[in-house]
Amino acid sequence: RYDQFSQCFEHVSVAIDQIYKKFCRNNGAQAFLSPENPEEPYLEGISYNCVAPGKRFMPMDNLSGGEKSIAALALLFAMHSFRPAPFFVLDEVDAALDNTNISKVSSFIKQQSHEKFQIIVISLKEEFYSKADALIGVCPQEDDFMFSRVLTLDLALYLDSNENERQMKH
Amino acid sequence: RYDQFSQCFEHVSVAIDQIYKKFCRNNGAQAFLSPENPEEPYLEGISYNCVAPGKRFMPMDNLSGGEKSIAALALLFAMHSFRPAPFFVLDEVDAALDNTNISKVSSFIKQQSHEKFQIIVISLKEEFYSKADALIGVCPQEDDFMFSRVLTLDLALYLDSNENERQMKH
Amino acid sequence: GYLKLLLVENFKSWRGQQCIGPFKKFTCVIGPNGSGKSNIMDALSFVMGEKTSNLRVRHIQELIHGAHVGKPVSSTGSVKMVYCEESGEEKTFSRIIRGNGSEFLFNGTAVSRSAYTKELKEIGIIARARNCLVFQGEVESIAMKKPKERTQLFEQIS
Amino acid sequence: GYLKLLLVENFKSWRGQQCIGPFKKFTCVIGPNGSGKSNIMDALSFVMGEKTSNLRVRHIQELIHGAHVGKPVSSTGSVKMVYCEESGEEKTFSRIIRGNGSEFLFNGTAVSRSAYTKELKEIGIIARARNCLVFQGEVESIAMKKPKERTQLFEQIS
Ligand SMILES: Nc1ncnc2c1ncn2[C@@H]1O[C@H](COP(=O)(O)OP(=O)(O)OP(=O)(O)O)[C@@H](O)[C@H]1O
Ligand SMILES: Nc1ncnc2c1ncn2[C@@H]1O[C@H](COP(=O)(O)OP(=O)(O)OP(=O)(O)O)[C@@H](O)[C@H]1O
Ligand SMILES: [Mg+2]
Ligand SMILES: [Mg+2]
Repeated sequence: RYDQFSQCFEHVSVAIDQIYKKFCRNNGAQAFLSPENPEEPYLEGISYNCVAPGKRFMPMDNLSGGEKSIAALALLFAMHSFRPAPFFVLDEVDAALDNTNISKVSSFIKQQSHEKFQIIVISLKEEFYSKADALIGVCPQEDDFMFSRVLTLDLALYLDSNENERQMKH
Repeated sequence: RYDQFSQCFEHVSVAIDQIYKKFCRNNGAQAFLSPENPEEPYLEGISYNCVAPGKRFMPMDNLSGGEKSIAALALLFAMHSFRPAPFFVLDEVDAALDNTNISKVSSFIKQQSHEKFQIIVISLKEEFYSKADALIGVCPQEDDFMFSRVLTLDLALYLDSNENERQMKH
Repeated sequence: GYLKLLLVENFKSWRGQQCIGPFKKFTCVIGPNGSGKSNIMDALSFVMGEKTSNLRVRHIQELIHGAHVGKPVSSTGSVKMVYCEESGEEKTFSRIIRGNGSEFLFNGTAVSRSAYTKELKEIGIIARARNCLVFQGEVESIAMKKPKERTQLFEQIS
Repeated sequence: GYLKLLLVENFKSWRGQQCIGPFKKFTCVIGPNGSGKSNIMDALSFVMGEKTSNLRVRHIQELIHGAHVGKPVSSTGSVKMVYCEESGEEKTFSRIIRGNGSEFLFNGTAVSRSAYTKELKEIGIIARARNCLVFQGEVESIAMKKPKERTQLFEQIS
C-alpha cells in the first residue's frame, strides 16, 4: 500500500510541473507538491504551491480566482495521468478565466484530446467551444414542464467549408 | 428586536419577488421566503425558493448553476434594499451566467445604478462591462514582483462619438 | 478506447429515449442556463455507479424525469453508455432505476454491482476515485483543499 | 451620496500612492487574471473596518505591498475612501496599518474605531453586515445557505 502511494505521488509531482508549464506556456512557471512528512507521506498532509507566470513564490491563499483555477486544473490533469481513464469530462471549469487563459487552456485540451485521451467540456464561452471537433447543443423545450433536446454539429465539416472558402478566395 | 427582525423580513420578502421578476423579465417567475416558524421567524430557519422562468416550483437543489446565481443576486439586492448602503460592489457575479442572463442582469444593474444607488462591478465579460458608464482598467506591471497600475476610461465620451458617428451616417 | 454515445431514458430533464452523441476526441456541450448540460454529467456519473448523494438528489427516484415537480413520467429511468475500444469492438454499460435500487447491465446482460464495477475498471474507469469527472463549481475548491484532504485524493487514485 | 475615489498606499498589489477612480454611477473594473481587481475589493472592505480574517490574509502585516513574498516595501500601508454627499460635501475615511493594529482617520482627524464605525453608519454603511460588498465566488454559496444561516443574515441587517 505504501509503495503504491509513493509511486502515485512521485508520478504526479513530476507530471504537475510539466502540465502547469504547458498551461501557462511559460517555463518560469512552477508547480510543486510537498508532503508534510517526507518519510511516510500518506500519514500527513500534502501541500501544493504554484509560482504563477511573472510572479514569485507565494502561498496559494494569495493567488487570485483565475490563478487558482489554473492551479487546480494542473493538479486534476496530473492526477488523471497516473491512471488515465479513457475520457475526461469537465463542467464549466473556465468560469473564472480571462480570455488569454481560456485560449491557453482550450489549446492545451485540444492537444491532449488528440494525443492522449478523449475530452468532453461543458462551456458557455465561445472562445472555448469554437476549438472543439464537435458541438452538442442542448435546447430547453417548453411544455407542462421543461425537457431537454439535443442537436449535434460536427465542426470538422464547417472547418472544411471554411478552408474551402479560404482556398477559393485566393 | 423581534419587531426589527419581522419588519426586515416583511420588506425583503416583498422586494425579492419584484426584483426576481425584473431580473428574469418575466412576470411568471416567482421568488419567496418562508420562515420555518411563522410565529417567531428569528428562532428557526428561513427557506428560499424560486420558480425560474418556464419552469415549475422545485427545490433550490434542482436548479442549475446559472439559475442559482440569479436567485442569489435577487436575494442580495432585496436585502440591500432594506437599508441601502450608498454603493454596492459585486466581484465577478456573472461567472456562471449565459449571454442572455448577462444582458438581463447588466441592464437591471444599469437601471438600478441610475435610479437608486451607485454600483461597481468587477467583470471579465465584454457583454457585461460594455454597458457601464466608466471603465477602470487594472494592468499588471512586471518588476521584481508584480504590482498593479490603473487606467480610467469614461465610456460616456465614447458613446457620444458613437452617437455622432451614427448621426453622420444618416 | 473512447466514449461513443450516451443513451438516456427519462433521466432528469431528458424525456423519453434520447441519444446524446456521437462524441469526438474533443467535444463541447453548449446551451443556455438550466437547459440540461450538467444533467449529462449526472447521467455519466450515474452510469458509472456513483451513489445518489453525489447526484444532487436525496433519493434515487428523484432522478426520474418529472420527479422534481412531483410528476414522474415513469416508474423507472435509465442511462446506457456505449464505449468503443481501439479495435472497434463496442461495450455497453447500463444502469436502470428499479424501485429504491438499481439494476446493472454489461453488454445487455444483468450483472452484480461488483462485476459491473470490475468491467469498468477493465477499461480504466475507477468510479470511486471520480478520476474522470470534474463537476460544476469544483475547480476552485480543489486548489484550496487542506493538505490532509489532498492526501485522501491521492489515496483514492493509487 | 456616492463613492468618488479610493486612494491606496502600499496596499496588496498596489505600490506607492495610487488613485483609483473617479467612480461613476455604474463603473466596471476590468483586467486580466491576477492583475489586482479583487485587491480593490479588499481595499474597500479594509477601509470599512473589516477584520483581517475576511481579507484573505492571516495577519494585518501581510496586507502591505510585498509582504506576500517576504519583502514588504514599507512598515505601513493605507487606504483612504473619498465619499461625496448629494450636497457636494466630501467626507474622507482612512485606515492605516500601525504595527499589528490600525489607525482610523475621519476627515483627516484620528478617531477611535467605534467613532469611525458610527460615522460610516451615518452614511449607510454597516460594515458588520457587509451589506454592500459581494466577494468573488460568494454568489452561488449565498443561494445554497441552510435556512438557519439565512436567519443569521437577516439578524445582521435588521
Ligand atoms: N427529475 C427531473 N425531471 C425533469 N427535469 C429536471 C429534473 N431534475 C432537474 N431537472 C431540470 O434540470 C434543470 C437543471 O439542469 P442543469 O443543471 O443540467 O442545467 P445546466 O444546463 O447545467 O445549466 P447551467 O449552465 O446554469 O449550469 C432544472 O432547472 C430542472 O428544470
Ligand atoms: N501583499 C501583497 N503585495 C503585493 N502583491 C500582492 C500582495 N498580496 C497579493 N498580491 C498579488 O495580488 C494578486 C492577486 O490579485 P487579485 O486577487 O486582485 O486578482 P484579480 O484581478 O482579482 O484576478 P482574477 O480575475 O483571477 O480574480 C496575486 O497574484 C499577487 O501577485
Ligand atoms: Mg450546469
Ligand atoms: Mg478576482
